[in-house]
Amino acid sequence: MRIKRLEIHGFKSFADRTVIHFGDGITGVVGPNGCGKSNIVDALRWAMGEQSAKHLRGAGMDDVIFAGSESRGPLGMAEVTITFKNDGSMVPPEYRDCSEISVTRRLFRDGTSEYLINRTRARLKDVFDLFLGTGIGTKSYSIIEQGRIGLIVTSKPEDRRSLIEDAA
Amino acid sequence: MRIKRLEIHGFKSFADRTVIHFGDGITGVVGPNGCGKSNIVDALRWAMGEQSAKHLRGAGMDDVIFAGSESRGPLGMAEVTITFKNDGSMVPPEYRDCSEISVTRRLFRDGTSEYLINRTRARLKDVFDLFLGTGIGTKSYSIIEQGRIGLIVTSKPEDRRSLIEDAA
Amino acid sequence: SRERYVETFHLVNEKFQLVFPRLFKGGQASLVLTDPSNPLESGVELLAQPPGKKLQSVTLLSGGEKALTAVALIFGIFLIKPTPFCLLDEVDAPLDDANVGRYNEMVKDMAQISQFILITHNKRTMEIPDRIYGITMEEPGISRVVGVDLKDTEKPLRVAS
Amino acid sequence: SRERYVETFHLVNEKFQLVFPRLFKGGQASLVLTDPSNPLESGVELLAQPPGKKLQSVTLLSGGEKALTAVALIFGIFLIKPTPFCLLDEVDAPLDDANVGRYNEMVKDMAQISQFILITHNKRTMEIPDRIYGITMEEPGISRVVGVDLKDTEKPLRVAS
Ligand SMILES: Nc1ncnc2c1ncn2[C@@H]1O[C@H](COP(=O)(O)OP(=O)(O)OP(=O)(O)O)[C@@H](O)[C@H]1O
Ligand SMILES: Nc1ncnc2c1ncn2[C@@H]1O[C@H](COP(=O)(O)OP(=O)(O)OP(=O)(O)O)[C@@H](O)[C@H]1O
Ligand SMILES: [Mg+2]
Ligand SMILES: [Mg+2]
Repeated sequence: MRIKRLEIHGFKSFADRTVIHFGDGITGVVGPNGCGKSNIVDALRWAMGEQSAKHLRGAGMDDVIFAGSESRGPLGMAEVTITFKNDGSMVPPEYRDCSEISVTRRLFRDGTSEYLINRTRARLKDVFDLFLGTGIGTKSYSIIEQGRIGLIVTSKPEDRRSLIEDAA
Repeated sequence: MRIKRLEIHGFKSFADRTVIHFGDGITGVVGPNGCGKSNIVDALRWAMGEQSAKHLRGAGMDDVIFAGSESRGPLGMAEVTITFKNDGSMVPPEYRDCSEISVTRRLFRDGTSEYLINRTRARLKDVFDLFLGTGIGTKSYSIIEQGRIGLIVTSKPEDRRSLIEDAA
Repeated sequence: SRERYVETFHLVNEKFQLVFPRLFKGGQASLVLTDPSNPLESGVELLAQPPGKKLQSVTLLSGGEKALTAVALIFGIFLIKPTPFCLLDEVDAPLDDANVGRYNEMVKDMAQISQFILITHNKRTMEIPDRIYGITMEEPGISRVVGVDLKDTEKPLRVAS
Repeated sequence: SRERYVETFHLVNEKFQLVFPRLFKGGQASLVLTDPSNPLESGVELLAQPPGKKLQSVTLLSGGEKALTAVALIFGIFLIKPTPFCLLDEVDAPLDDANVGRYNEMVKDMAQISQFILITHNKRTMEIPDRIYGITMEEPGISRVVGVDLKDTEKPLRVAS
């Protein structure tokens, strides 16, 4: 299951709707400090079901909704959609006939959340089951966040075990 | 009290006696990963009386003695000497007539330590008193170790207070 | 299950022992179970010896050596059980030019297996991707994306919708 | 004493509020006592707003913004109570070119007050020192130093004894 594209709207600094197409091979992401590169990582993890605001550098989960800037007011909703290409590998049976599978997560200022799979309302559990089935996002070694690579060497032996458990 | 030079012998990767002259203005230190740049910082802090092996990245204090390499055996002693130029500012009275003040620290494999001030045996207390009087090394904001700059922003409000206390 | 974890541990250890000297241009490293009689509860110790140096505690390694050792382990695990994509956010920041070069070469090999996404400030790393997205904030506080397809004579990639 | 701490706090805060916009080319920041009625026991809160952005929790700042904010605080404290020397080990690692440039300019100013020692991998930072020591390990595991005096038409500096 490859990622085809990531659509970000109202999530952190992505006030305007943005689409990023990931292809095969290597995709580079560059830009000055604070321009939004790591926010893309947060958007990906959030859409895959991250439940801890702290892991997204926020105090509360509403911190991921665009808070405004000097020139614009805050938005009322954050939305991220990941679209996967069904390349036949590790696809849960109910989605086997779709050429694409999309997962959308929305958060409103009043705290309500919505999850969609293929544009249809779904529960958080359905999203987790989908990702669990594909192996995407459940392996901690697939995303190395900024500043965290060194921790693997300085961490306790017990913490290192979980990396290997993810691969087992 | 300016640093004139740092002499390192047998401390960490500095198996051979090395002298580094610091002048006024800006001194740059460059080189590939693992060549010994941060070890120079450790040598400076150790000579200024650092008592925690952990703060020098070691498990025990004997970790600072040159442990050997593929081509050489370990050494039996680590020695670092800092030589200061007496520029008249903040010099403790007993050293007011010296144009230079040198502090030497030695550690032997059997665990015994020696401290020298101006080549004369001294106690650790004398070394601490000297540095306390000059303000060198007692201010935590004068040395920012590798990877630690970000902690100031992510630390608890109580920890940040100590930076300001050092300046008070 | 216990057998599966132990088997995975040994496969990862083998791969790690190959990847480390490739990234360090020599040297050796390995993983050790702190309690081999109880693998599922045991911690995983890390031994790492850069080329020409003596084996010491990993805590004594330099900032760049620690990062590269961690990268070797991550890549070792990845090669045993690849994930559909691998996203690395500025892992090359503490590496010198020579190490960045070897890291980049390995990423190029592994990108034949999975999608790799590299966030970087490093000029050398910017030479290896097939496409690059530049993130800008021309309007302060608002992120925008511009994409360039490096394989296709630098044609722009559609990004905004 | 309490008066001295409070006075220092306010002097540092003033200086920090000047240094931050200089390094960030705009924006604003300040320190806040979490318990003003009990300053010696109180924590120190950090508010930082890069130019054009909304004031949010400092935890949301980027890696580079966090590092530059911390540098602004360190420099602010230094300017109130300079130390004879200041040693910075790779603080420029997460900074982009523009931020490195402003950081370097400030170091040049402050180096008129005290000795500055910069450990760096950054090519731009390597242009500002008065002298550079290159550390090498030609013999694996053994550090050696070569020095160059950049002010004096690149004459070598004596290092080994
Ligand atoms: N909810 C939000 N609304 C608006 N802006 C936000 C929000 N959350 C975070 N930001 C902004 O996003 C910026 C951080 O972006 P990000 O971490 O992606 O930067 P980066 O490109 O990775 O930079 P660096 O190279 O320094 O790591 C911060 O300046 C922060 O103020
Ligand atoms: N007691 C010792 N004997 C021999 N070598 C040692 C000793 N202690 C540390 N070292 C070696 O010193 C090296 C680390 O040096 P240092 O941290 O100064 O590197 P660095 O130049 O700062 O690199 P980087 O650019 O990656 O930060 C390690 O490879 C370590 O093995
Ligand atoms: Mg970032
Ligand atoms: Mg270092």
